Amino acid sequence: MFEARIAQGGLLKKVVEAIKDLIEDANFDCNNSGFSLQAMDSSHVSLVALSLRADGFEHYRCDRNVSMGMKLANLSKILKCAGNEDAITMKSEDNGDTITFMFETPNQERLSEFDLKLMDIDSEHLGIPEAEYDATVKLPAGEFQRIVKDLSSIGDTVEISVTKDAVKFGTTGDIGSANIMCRQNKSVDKPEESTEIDINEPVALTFALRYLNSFAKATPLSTHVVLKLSKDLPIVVEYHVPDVGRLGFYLAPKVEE
Amino acid sequence: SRGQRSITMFFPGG
Repeated sequence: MFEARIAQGGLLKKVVEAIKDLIEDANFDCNNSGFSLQAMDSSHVSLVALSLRADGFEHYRCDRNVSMGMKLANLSKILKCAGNEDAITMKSEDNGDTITFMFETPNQERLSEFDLKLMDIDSEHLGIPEAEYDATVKLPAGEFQRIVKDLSSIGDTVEISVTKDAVKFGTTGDIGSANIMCRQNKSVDKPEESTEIDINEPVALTFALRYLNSFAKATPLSTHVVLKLSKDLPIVVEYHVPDVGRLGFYLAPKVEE
Repeated sequence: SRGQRSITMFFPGG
């Protein structure tokens, strides 16, 4: 059987809220080392990869590898019934056709149980190669969310260019153009406001803002977002959850036709 | 104009 308990149930809620508009359904794969998901959006332009480590849970038991297919909209409906402070326990029997979610309030006065029907989902699993990236940028997650939102009111695509000491986001549209530059800033009083750039090679790539805006729904998960870029490769947009795991988004670049 | 590539072009099926 599979059983996992997470005290910060709000985390699970945030993860599902971050991906539910991008992917319709997905298999949640559980094994000894943890809980993971990989899924593409319906246009096969982007890929979501979630991994939550077994030791990030208070209790974790997985007797044999299980793959549980769920419709994200339905999972979201159920998790919305959990309080942000609730502990959440997930439970499923081997070869079971449901997964049970138990929500416990911090004072343990209220205990709720919801069963979600599992589904068979055909999903193509892609191999994500280990890569050394030309540039890695770590910036406050809220800052990135604001940039992609602001640029979306001007254009549909963004060119992200990274040099040694700055990252630039630029767009052009019918009404005009916009450029936002963030300088490297490591030595701030508040570490959550730092911007760090690690570069092997200057790089500039163009991406659809619609997807980046969707990825930015993961902002509540982490103080920072990490962007990894290489010439002619998908961008990686990563949110790390300390001691628990990571939510990564991969987006194929736009090309000149 | 700019074309959108598919993510499957970059990551092989596993």
